[in-house]
Amino acid sequence: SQQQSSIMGYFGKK
Amino acid sequence: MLELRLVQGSLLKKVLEAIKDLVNDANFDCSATGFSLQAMDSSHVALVALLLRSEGFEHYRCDRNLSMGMNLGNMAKMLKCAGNDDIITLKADDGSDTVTFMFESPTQDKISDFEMKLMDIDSEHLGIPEAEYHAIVRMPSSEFGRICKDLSSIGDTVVISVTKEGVKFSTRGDIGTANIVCRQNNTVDKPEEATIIEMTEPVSLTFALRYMNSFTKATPLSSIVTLSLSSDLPVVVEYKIAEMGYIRFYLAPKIEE
Repeated sequence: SQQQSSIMGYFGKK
Repeated sequence: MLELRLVQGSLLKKVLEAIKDLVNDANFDCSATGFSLQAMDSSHVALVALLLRSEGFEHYRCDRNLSMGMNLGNMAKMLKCAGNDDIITLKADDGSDTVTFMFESPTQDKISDFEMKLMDIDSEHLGIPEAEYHAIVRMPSSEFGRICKDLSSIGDTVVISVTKEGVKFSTRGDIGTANIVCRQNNTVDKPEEATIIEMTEPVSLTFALRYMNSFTKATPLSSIVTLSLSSDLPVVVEYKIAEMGYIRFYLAPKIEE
């Protein structure tokens, strides 16, 4: 099954 | 001191309608560049980035960079009180904990002031890297909105696949499956009705339809939507705001466990 990823896994904190 | 006068006030009304259900509270940042916002939804699955460039305002005064925390639901309530043809001016004094929205009717015979309380919002900006996308699909925003709405009556997720044949939107649910293919079509009379696909390699990604449907609330802002896809990145769903900037929604894909 598929799981929702988080946007924070792609874009780091500035 | 901040004073931003937007002749086409309906743009700001439409922007709020597009984002208020996705994000509850957000900081609006004001600088010499323009009026902008970056915020995630509460689940940290989607991110919205808005830019209204200073040149797009009839009058733009921003003496120093300012970040104003607003509840978007409340802001939308206030902007709903502006007429579609009204000129909207935002005003804030340095150090003030309120922002004022002034609405002027086109004939200047009705002028309204709405003052809204600002709030302290702890939010950090995320760095969005410049990326080369594997596929960029440009299509009528109304068509994209229709597809998301139709598919969400069948399933909860959409698989977006781009090949040189076209862009395919697929879903499956308890009652069955659905596939919608849009082929490249740039021979139409009106450029806003064209579907244009630029692809360097095929890409296929799965997304939650709930978020896609939320993004399509920006449809009144632009007749064209652009989807930028790469296999290892969130999709970018962009609505350009004529002569002013853009609203971009980033959505993290669903991935195999």
